[in-house]
Amino acid sequence: LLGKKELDEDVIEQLEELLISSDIGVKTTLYLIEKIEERISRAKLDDVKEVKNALKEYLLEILMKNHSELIFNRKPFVIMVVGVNGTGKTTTIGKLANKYKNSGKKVLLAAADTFRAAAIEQLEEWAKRANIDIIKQKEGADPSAVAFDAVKAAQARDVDVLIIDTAGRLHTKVNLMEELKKMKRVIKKVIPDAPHEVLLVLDANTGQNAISQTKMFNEALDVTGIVMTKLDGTAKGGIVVAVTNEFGIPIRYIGVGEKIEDLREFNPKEFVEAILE
Amino acid sequence: SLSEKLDSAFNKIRGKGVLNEKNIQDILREIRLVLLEADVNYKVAKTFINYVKERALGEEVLKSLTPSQQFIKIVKEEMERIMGGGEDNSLKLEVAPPAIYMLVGLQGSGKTTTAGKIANFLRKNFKRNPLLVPADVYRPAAILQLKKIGAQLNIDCYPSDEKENPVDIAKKSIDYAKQKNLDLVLIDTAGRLHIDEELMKELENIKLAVNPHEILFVADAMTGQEAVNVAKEFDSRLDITGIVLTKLDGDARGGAALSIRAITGKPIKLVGVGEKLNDIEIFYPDRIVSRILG
Ligand SMILES: Nc1nc2c(ncn2[C@@H]2O[C@H](COP(=O)(O)OP(=O)(O)OP(=O)(O)O)[C@@H](O)[C@H]2O)c(=O)[nH]1
Ligand SMILES: Nc1nc2c(ncn2[C@@H]2O[C@H](COP(=O)(O)OP(=O)(O)OP(=O)(O)O)[C@@H](O)[C@H]2O)c(=O)[nH]1
Ligand SMILES: [Mg+2]
Ligand SMILES: [Mg+2]
Repeated sequence: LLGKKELDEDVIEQLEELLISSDIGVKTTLYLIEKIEERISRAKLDDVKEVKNALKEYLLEILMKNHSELIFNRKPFVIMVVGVNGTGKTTTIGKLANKYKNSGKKVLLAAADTFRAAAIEQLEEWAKRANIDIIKQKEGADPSAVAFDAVKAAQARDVDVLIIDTAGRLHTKVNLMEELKKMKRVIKKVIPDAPHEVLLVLDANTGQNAISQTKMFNEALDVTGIVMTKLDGTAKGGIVVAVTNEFGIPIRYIGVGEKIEDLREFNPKEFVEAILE
Repeated sequence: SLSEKLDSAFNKIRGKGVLNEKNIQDILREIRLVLLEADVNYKVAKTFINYVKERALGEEVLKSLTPSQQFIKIVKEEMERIMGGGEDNSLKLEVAPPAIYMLVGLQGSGKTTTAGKIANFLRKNFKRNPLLVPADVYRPAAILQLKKIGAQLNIDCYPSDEKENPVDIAKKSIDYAKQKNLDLVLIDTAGRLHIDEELMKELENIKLAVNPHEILFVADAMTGQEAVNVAKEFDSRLDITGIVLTKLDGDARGGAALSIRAITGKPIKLVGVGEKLNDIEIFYPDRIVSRILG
């Protein structure tokens, strides 16, 4: 039989592989391993099962600390959806619109991605599927002008929730980040405390770059919520652990497919169990 | 950066006298952490470190006057070798027309945009007459997206109907290209999960129907650990001929490039470096190596 020391090293290596492979990242992994090693050395953990439970505990601690749901305490409640290219913003908006409509809310969408080919038509299709109104202008129009119109319309039409779709952009592109800051200022001209939620959409397949993305979008806009998409794939999305720990931003929803109903509220316990299985 | 980390690691060792296997292990650990922070896959990093270890011990780094620089040199050489330094990674063009290319990959990786970019690139640099073929009948406005890209570039786009089967679209598009004397067909497929049996079968059926000269796996440069499993599955099902790495205009370290290359052995042919239709470049191994190593 292996001596206790070898068993520990073997377990630690397995843990390291499990955590790194889930995209939890080096920094958070080293921090968690350190805590586990402390408990092993105090002989408080005797087998892999106990170690995993301890790990579950620590992960849950991080995720629960910042866990909070969206509260629609403003009318119209304005949500601005942002993120890098291709993460699933437009699709997520379709899902959210449907979810909110089904819960009895009057929803309005704004097609403020006036740049990418067929972006407006893509969101229009989702509006049609959820049977919801959409504010749009011509391709190439000023995105802030669309946002402005949409907020005005939301007020005039007594809308409960307005969701604004923006073009994907890399967080490193200063002028594109400025465009989003301008949109936020323009929204504030109409409703001073809007947008009430700045929702950053992250892709579960993304590695450590998600930290840089969150940092830059947060610095530019004060991100108030995160959606992690594509968790129906094989990526574990462990990056949310580092992101929520570092920036204190709540994970609101997860995307689990391409259909309109494929959205769930973030459940920390289920998420941690999925990582550790 | 890697050189800063190694310098400081070696400075700690210097005080303790001669280099030995134990401190080589410490150095190797530093290198492994750099790779993991750059999103290189856990297992790929482990294998890579073993190559570096063998070379380090074999080349008597232990006796070197500048061990830190020696290590960096070994790491860079090993990585460039794996990345395909010296290998032919050109697109297949010398075929009886039309050359048929198929773009595949996960959702949102940049396939549709890349189809436009490749068409533009080959028309500009190799005088090709491309046909863009929208074979994504699932995503809302996907066909329109490629149609608009074609219009922007003044490049022909096959008039796909979203009620059609992607396999039929692909087949008919080849006849269409021949009729119109277009010598390059770019088939844009829907994003899909590598674990979606039905949709992976669809790709196999498209391949069987039109026998592409290039099957390009389009991967997002910011992909994390799962890059290996995704690439492995697409490769084992389709025998991809090349890789396109997109969104390299960001600040992702791009470790996925090493992972994908290591697991498939297939060449990285092109890189996407922006949202505009001329933002595409040929892949150079040495550039991605310095990026991964920070
Ligand atoms: N499997 C899966 N696919 C998703 C999910 N969310 C979005 N997608 C897919 O991801 C792709 C990109 O989605 P979009 O909604 O266009 O992403 P976007 O962020 O709006 O993209 P840009 O506007 O171009 O930046 C589409 O193929 C979607 O169907 C998800 O939760 N699971
Ligand atoms: N910055 C940057 N954005 C890119 C690059 N390539 C593609 N994009 C953007 O990434 C987003 C997704 O691109 P698409 O071409 O729609 O991706 P796709 O793979 O066809 O998506 P699906 O068909 O839904 O799977 C769009 O916003 C593109 O403009 C690139 O090299 N750099
Ligand atoms: Mg979008
Ligand atoms: Mg596409």
